[in-house]
Order: sequence, then C-alpha cells, then structure tokens
Amino acid sequence: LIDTRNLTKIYRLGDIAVKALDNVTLSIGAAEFTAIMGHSGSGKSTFMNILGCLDRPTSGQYLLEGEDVGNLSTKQLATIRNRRIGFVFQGYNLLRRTSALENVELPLTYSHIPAKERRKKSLEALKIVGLSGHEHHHSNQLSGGQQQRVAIARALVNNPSIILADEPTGNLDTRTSFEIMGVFRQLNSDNGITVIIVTHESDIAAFTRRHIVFRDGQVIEDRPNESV
Amino acid sequence: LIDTRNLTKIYRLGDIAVKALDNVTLSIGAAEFTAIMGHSGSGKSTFMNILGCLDRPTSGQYLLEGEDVGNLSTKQLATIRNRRIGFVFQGYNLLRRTSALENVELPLTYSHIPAKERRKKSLEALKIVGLSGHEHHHSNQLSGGQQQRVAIARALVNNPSIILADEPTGNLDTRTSFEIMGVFRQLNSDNGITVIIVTHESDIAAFTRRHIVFRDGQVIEDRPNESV
Ligand SMILES: Nc1ncnc2c1ncn2[C@@H]1O[C@H](COP(=O)(O)OP(=O)(O)OP(=O)(O)O)[C@@H](O)[C@H]1O
Ligand SMILES: Nc1ncnc2c1ncn2[C@@H]1O[C@H](COP(=O)(O)OP(=O)(O)OP(=O)(O)O)[C@@H](O)[C@H]1O
Ligand SMILES: [Mg+2]
Ligand SMILES: [Mg+2]
Repeated sequence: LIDTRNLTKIYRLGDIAVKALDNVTLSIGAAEFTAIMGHSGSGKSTFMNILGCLDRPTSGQYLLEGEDVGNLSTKQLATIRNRRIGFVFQGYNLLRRTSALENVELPLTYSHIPAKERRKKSLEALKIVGLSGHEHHHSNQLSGGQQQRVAIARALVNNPSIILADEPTGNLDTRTSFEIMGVFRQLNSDNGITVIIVTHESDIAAFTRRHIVFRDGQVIEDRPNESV
Repeated sequence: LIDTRNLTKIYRLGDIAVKALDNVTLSIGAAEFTAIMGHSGSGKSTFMNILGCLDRPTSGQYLLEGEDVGNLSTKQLATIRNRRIGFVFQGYNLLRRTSALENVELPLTYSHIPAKERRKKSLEALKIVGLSGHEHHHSNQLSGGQQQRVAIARALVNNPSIILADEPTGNLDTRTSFEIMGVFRQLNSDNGITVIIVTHESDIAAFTRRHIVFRDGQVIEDRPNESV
C-alpha cells in the first residue's frame, strides 16, 4: 500500500541544511497497525506529512497503492487527501471559533455529500470519541484533550482507507487514550483500515502490531510488536 | 503560598452552564512539587489558568502569598504573571514566525533587563531544555516536541518562584520527558521553586511528591506520592 524509497527531506534554514529525513526506505501494507516512535526531532512528523500528501520529499519516491505520488498534480493530491486519508495533526489544526461539529464536517464538504448526511456522519464520529454533547462548542471553548478528540473525529469522518495520527493521545488521560486506541484497533480489524500512529508512549505503542523507530531522520528499528 | 477557597468557574455557553471548577479548596505550600491529574475535561487547565492569574474564578477566593488575587488590578496581575510565575501552556502559545530565542526572551522584555542580559539568560534557558543550536529557528520550523521545549524555556527564563506547567511532556519522547522532569526537580530542590505539573502520565507524576486528582471540576484525591 505504502512504499517509500530513499525518501529524503532537507530543510534549508539560511546557510544550514537540516536533514529531517535521510534515505528512508520501507513498506507498509494494507490493514497494518503500526507505531512510529523516536526522539523529538527525529523526523516522525516530517515522514507523516509526506505519507499524508501534505508535503513533498526533497528526493526519493513515495508510492501509494503503486502510484508515484511525486507525479500527481496538486488537484489529484487534494483528492487523495480528502477521500483516502484521515490525518490527525500533532497540533490538531482546528478552526478555533468554529464548532466541534463544523470542524468534523469539513472534510465531507469536499465529497458533495448532502448536508443531512454530513451532519449524521459527523455526530457519529464525535460520539465515537466520546464528545456527544460538545458538538456545538467552539474549539477554543474545549479542553486540550477535547480538542484532540475533535481532530481525531475529523480524521475518521470520511471513512478513509488510511489513518495517519501524529501523537493522537498526547493530551489525553490514560483511560481516554485507551478508548481512542480501542477505536483505532477496531477500525483496523473490522474495516481493514491501515492505521499509522506516531507515539512516544510504550503503552500506546503496545496496541499496534509493528514498531518503526526513527533517529536523526533514519529508521533504526523496524520490528513486530513482541508484546502482542 | 497558594490558597484556594471554594474556587468555582462556570462557563456560560448559550443556555447551558458548564461547571469547569466546583468548589475547589486546597493549599499548596512553597517549594512543593505537585502533579495535577484527572480525565480530559476535568478542570485541570481551568484551575492552572486561575493559579497563573490568567483567568478569574466565577466565585470563591484565590490567595497568593496571603494576598487575595481577586482584589488586584489588571496591572498588578500582569506584574505577578511576569515576575513571579512561569507558565507552560497546554498549547504552547508561541509566536509562530518568531525565533525560539525571541520567544524565550519575551517575558524578560517586561522586566527592563538590558538586551545583552536578556539574550544570555534566554540562551541559557534554551540550553537547559536541550535546544542549543535551534535558537534562530522560527517556531513553525520546529518539531512538536521542540516547540514544547521552547515554551518550557520561556517559563524558566524570568527566574519565577512558581512554575505552572500544563502537560509539559505531552509531545516529548520518554528520554526527553525525563530530562525535562529532571530540570523541574532540580529547580524545585536547589532553588526552592514551587512546581505544579498537569500530567496524565503516571511515570511523569512519579517525579513529584504530591498527587492531586480532579474529576468533573472537583478534587477527588489529594495524597503524597507513595512511590517516592
Ligand atoms: N473557554 C471555555 N468556554 C466554555 N467552556 C470551557 C472553556 N474552557 C474550558 N471549558 C470547559 O470546561 C471544562 C474543563 O476544561 P479544562 O480545559 O479545564 O479541562 P482539562 O482537565 O484541562 O482537560 P484536558 O485534560 O483535556 O486538557 C471542559 O468541560 C471544557 O469543555
Ligand atoms: N518547516 C521546517 N523548517 C525547517 N526545519 C524543520 C521544519 N519542520 C521540521 N524541521 C526540522 O526537521 C527535524 C524533524 O522534525 P519533525 O517535526 O519531523 O520531528 P518529530 O520526530 O516529529 O519530532 P517531535 O517528536 O518533537 O514532534 C527537526 O530537527 C526540525 O527542527
Ligand atoms: Mg512531531
Ligand atoms: Mg487541559
């Protein structure tokens, strides 16, 4: 499903070059449930942004379902992002003075789904993450963990085939974190959705079946989850 | 040092009243090292915002060093915030297109400290959180965990007597989290700084000496850290 070959990302900051990703070559198959781990600044979010078609590599290839993403037009990339991929950003990226419901409905507006159906799906997604009752609250009226869950609901609402979640439980208490991981696990086992989670917590990574570890832009470890 | 009596915070959202804090009465002494825990939406950030003089309660009292904060003018509150309290926000609240160094220097500009001294203190604070070499990068060029550490450095730079940190390790890998907690522990034991940390992770709370647990705006548990 996902194939990266010699994926490299270099940021130029003045006269310094930061190699955020350094020749990353790996494959993630359909219906896998994978954790991406590594130190702060090791390249995890950069990798996720490229997988999610939100950013392009400096060099190397990214094949999504056999198709070279580097050859796609901006329009084609936007369609993939809206239809096939659900993305939970490390910083949530919610609209602050917009309600939870409207934030969650946003991806569906691109799919020409009737308003009634959009609302129904969005309320369902908010229910799944435990936010029933908060649908009309604006993002800036929600707690940190509630905002994080709105971002998660938004990633689920368009029935994506791939979920990319960058630290989705960073601001959640243990019980809520485990509920969310239970949701991801169910989407993976029941619906065959490929789930890739960036996390730094081992008890969150424990829900997944494969651990990929980054350091300084490189993959230094890639193994099955022994504790499963 | 910190005394709250029947502290209550009610948010009005349309015709609904959300009781974010419900009669919270507790005391935190000087040089204490305390963890505040509880489910998402239980009132932790609301409590921290009031302690940090960033918000006022709906009813009840907050005494800081014996002084009723409710009786202070906006100007006096601003002085307390800038001189006595270091605050790490759950959402960091950094200036995005401003360098890490400038973000960290910001609190010092209120203290009429000469530019050379401001820069020196800020570089030192960035070094303490492991960000030497990143001082000139803008916030939006830093990873999530790097941004979080800029926010922590900014809270340390004005030598506060109280540090209030709302989920300061939520986006940090385990090793970096433990380094940061080591910094807080040292500031507490060597400098007598009162440190109050919101966290949902038990191995982070393990660094502290007292655990306060919130649920639905109330304190349901308040005990020493047994594992110390
Ligand atoms: N500005 C606001 N307007 C309305 N309601 C608010 C506002 N800020 C917080 N609330 C509500 O108050 C309650 C407590 O919020 P608070 O941010 O203190 O929770 P928290 O314990 O910090 O949660 P988390 O662990 O998710 O960060 C929540 O139910 C939230 O929806
Ligand atoms: N827009 C940017 N411009 C310049 N450098 C960047 C940019 N984004 C990221 N970087 C750098 O690339 C490196 C990798 O960043 P990335 O965000 O992928 O790390 P991460 O593994 O997600 O870290 P964290 O766990 O702290 O979120 C870091 O050194 C960071 O400073
Ligand atoms: Mg990141
Ligand atoms: Mg909070």
